[in-house]
Amino acid sequence: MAVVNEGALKKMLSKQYKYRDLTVREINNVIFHYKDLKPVMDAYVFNDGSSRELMSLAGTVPVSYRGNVYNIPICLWLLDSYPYNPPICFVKPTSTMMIKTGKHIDANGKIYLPYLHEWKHPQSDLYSLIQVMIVVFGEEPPVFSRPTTQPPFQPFQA
Amino acid sequence: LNGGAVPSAPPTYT
Repeated sequence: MAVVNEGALKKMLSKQYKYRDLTVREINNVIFHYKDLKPVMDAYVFNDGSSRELMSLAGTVPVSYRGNVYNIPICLWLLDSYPYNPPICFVKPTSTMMIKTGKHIDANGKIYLPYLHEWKHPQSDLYSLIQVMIVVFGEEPPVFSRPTTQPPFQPFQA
Repeated sequence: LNGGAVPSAPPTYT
């Protein structure tokens, strides 16, 4: 696991994040508890086609479903106004997975939760959000494994 | 590789 120290994190966020210290503190708390999430600066493409370098937390979270634990791949994008706006959250299916749309997930994998809708700093934070996701996904997983490829149908030949 | 967990998902939804 790549170790991202606080200085490096602050440097990554220095250009545009208005509440950098708050954001760094929250990211550190999350990556301390969820070792399979890591902070990554990457280009986020908005609905209007514009893109911006934003901080994301990408990786997997452990979700318990029917007695087994699955590492569900997610990506949380932090706007430069974070924590005064909620993160934009997606499930990121691998090629062997398919999205299960529902009231919490759309066809693009975007995650909708009351916790995000009602986001308000400082009552809301990334660590609690992830805990909520883990509970919700444990009841309704956002991804399932794709069916294994069936052998091609062989027409009967006399 | 960074050693993160391998993503996994429940068996196919039916």
